Amino acid sequence: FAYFNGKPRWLRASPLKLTYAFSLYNMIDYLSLSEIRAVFRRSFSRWESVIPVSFTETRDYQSADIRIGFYLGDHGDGQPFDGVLGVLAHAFSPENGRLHLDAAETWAVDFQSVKSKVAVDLESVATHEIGHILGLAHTSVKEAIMYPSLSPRTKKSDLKLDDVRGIQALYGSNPNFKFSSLMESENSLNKA
Amino acid sequence: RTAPDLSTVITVVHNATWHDFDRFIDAGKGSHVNGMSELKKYFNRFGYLPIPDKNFTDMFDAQFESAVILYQRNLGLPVTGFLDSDTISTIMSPRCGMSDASHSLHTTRH
Repeated sequence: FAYFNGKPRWLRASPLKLTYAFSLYNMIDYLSLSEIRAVFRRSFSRWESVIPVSFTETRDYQSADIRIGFYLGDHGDGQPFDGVLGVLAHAFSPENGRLHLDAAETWAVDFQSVKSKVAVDLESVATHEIGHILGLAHTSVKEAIMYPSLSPRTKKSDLKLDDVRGIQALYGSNPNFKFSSLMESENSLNKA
Repeated sequence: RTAPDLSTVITVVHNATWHDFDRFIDAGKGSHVNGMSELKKYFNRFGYLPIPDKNFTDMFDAQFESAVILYQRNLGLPVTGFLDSDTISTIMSPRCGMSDASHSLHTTRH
């Protein structure tokens, strides 16, 4: 795992409580808001389960800690998107809170119903970008969520040991988290 | 002369921006391939080459070799120092727009 220079993290009293909101104007129309909300709820929950942090959705976009939107091309943050595939999304290190997804991608919540060869799993990318929002940079561990690349039609949304160790070194452990459950999950995957 | 069949090595669907990087396969230090400056821009964007004070050339020079080695290390690839098929395939894969640089790495024992 890796951190950004200076090891930035959200500096608030523990347990950390962060709010998130979706842009009213910068969304995609082929997935419903309820589908997108459900995907992000699951992505935030993965991180909540390992560190003492809670994420709550709010409708107040301007005051939300984490602001999520889908953007095309140059959208004003100096990091223009590049169309289909290439760069899929980006997010900013703590305590900026911006999480941007490339609106040009074919975002999917279920590959059974989306046949496009360039479909990208929204949950996998959302979970990765939330890692950046919390302070993790890219890792060299291919299986980890924080590995920088993701092939189309691939789902990789479970946190791996590398992700968990990295984020817990920043925020501590969720008291309900047990490494044994993660190890069991990874062992069963390895056996498979 | 028949072109090598790359279909078995590069199976990922790529975007228009990086789709032609497969022509750099097997390029190494000392080689000169038209358009390699575009690949250098990619390396610059993701933190492997310093910000240029002039336009990038199409020459695979020592500085670019160092960048390729660093990229291979950071992405968990075999460190060959040249643009082998694994490296090119990874370069062409869709990815997060955050730079791979400006951070400190930690290791995890598995």
